[in-house]
Amino acid sequence: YKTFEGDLKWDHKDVTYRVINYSPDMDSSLIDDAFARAFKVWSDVTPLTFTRLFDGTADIMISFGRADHGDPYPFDGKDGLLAHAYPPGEGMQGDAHFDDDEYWTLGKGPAVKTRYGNADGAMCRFPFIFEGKSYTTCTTNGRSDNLPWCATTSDYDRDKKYGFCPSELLYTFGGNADGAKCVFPFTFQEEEYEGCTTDGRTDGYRWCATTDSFDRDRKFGFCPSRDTAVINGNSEGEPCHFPFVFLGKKYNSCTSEGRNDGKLWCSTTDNYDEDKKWGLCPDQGYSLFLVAAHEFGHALGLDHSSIREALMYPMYSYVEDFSLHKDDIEGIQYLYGRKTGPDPTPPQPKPPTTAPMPDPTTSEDKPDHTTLPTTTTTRPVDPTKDACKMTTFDTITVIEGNLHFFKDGLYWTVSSGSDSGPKGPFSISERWSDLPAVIDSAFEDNLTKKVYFFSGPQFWVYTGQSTLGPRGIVKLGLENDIQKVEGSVQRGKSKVLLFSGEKFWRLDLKAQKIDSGYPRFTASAFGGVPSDAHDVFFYKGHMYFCRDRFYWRMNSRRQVDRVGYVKYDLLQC
Amino acid sequence: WSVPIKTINVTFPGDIIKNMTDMERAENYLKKFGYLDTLHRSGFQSMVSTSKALKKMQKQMGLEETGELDEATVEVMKRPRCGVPDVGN
Repeated sequence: YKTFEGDLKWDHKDVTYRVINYSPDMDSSLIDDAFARAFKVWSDVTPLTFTRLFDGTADIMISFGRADHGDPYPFDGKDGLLAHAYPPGEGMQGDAHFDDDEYWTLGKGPAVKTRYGNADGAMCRFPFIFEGKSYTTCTTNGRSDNLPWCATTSDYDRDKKYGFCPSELLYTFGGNADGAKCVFPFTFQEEEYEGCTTDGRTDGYRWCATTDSFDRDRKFGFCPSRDTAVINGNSEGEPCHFPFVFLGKKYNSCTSEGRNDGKLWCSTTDNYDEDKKWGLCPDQGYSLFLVAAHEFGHALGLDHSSIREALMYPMYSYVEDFSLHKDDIEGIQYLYGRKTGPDPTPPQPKPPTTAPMPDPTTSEDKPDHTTLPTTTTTRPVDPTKDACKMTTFDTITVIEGNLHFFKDGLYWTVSSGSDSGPKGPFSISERWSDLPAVIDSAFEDNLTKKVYFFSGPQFWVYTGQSTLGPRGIVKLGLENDIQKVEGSVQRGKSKVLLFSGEKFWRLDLKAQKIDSGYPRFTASAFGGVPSDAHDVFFYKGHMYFCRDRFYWRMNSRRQVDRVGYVKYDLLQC
Repeated sequence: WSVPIKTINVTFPGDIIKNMTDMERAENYLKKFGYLDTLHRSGFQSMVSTSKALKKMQKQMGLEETGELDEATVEVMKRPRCGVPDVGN
């Protein structure tokens, strides 16, 4: 790692930031979230805190701009330079600028958050099925008001879950009209406009009036980009027109013909040869979170690293499961010290630990076979397998009061009463000899202390060292097409919620049957958590929904009261 | 066998043209990111040689330090990146 000459750094730990404006590429809430997560990357490993200001001057002023955007370092159109930031200090120092000629996403194509509809603002799910046809973008099909919409599950025909996509016909951002929708036609300098325009501006942002006359009312807002809109060219914001004619040939999709840089483009009218209206087709885009985390590194005092895997390496590359590189951690801690509290560096595996003796209880179940315990001692099997380096786990659950993290035949434990980090790894097969390597979900019955394990379409029940199973989950009343149970949460004494995909079922433990009235949609019963959580469990009075490296914690009033990293908050790395 | 397509390059209106030779791109890159610096000392302008600057850049980027504008170096120069200079501030 490298710091700036003179080790420039903030002289206070409570750093403030302010988002000056937004990109039309993503919903403002997604942008705010990306910035907040980017700051958290650094606050997780230092004593720094980041507070957002909504007016006045903050230490780190964040803005989007194009080309010449008010500092001596102009951006260069799409690709090339993505962003820059200044090292800590007064004035422009500490500020971060993002090139709005880039297509900002979460790194994997359009990130489309819906509004209205019946999906509580969920993200669009692409592709989705509508009337038997697959859609990879928002569509206006099925509507007479020309509003683009999308399904928020993979099958609208089945689930009927939908929301509206960004459109100037629905809302604007910025400006002075409080997000009101565009009014077409509107007059500007006595000319009539039927759509968003960049006229009257030098920064290239598309805008519209929110009344029928800008000349009279001076009310305006910026137009959000549709997911189908082209980037750059001379028709920014317009959708591709398919088919279109180019050099006399008909094209039904984006093409790189005519360009020597390999970029895909399309015409925004039916005939490029006649109209010459075009733009670049939407691509994967750049992850605003990753770029922001890098830029904020500069804003905190880190210069470029020469380690390719480090966040502070100057080149962009998308990584799905991001975690801060050791080099970045060492760099930022050189400037600001370590975070007080749990040690941010991975703990060394502890010496052999004795697991609590299982309490064999009699069971009404008739075991398929019984495995006699060979040992009641668990010991780390491979100290190099560090839980803190795992990005995701097959499942997380609480057994005997302690968190258990399962992954590929191994598990780690975290004691609920200590902050000493994870212990392990231990071998699953040593403690539960009948189980397969991959456990999709598990829970311990509060009453009988039996532990239920789910893997694929099967489940096992452990009573001490005795096993029942494997049995098919269909025997519990789950449908045949359910591939696996991804989450399980006990409710009361004898009910357990089982999660799979975007639905959940309620299992009656006594009857060993699914209650009637299920399945239900997770999104409708548990608002604010990811509908595609890959793990759900109950811990210390809260439900945890995990997706990727993050968890959403829900309290007993079904409010999400915390979103955090599994690694730091639960594993205590 | 399909007939090879004859590629025709078109000048698109409003396109931000980045067509430049590899050497132009390299000089631009080395200057912009601080590898190729002009130093003013007592009115004498000295320029670090391009080869030396290339080596410095190749070292920073984890490339083989050839000091020559090889294919790998050109490719790296085309990749999206942060605008903060790598050398000097």
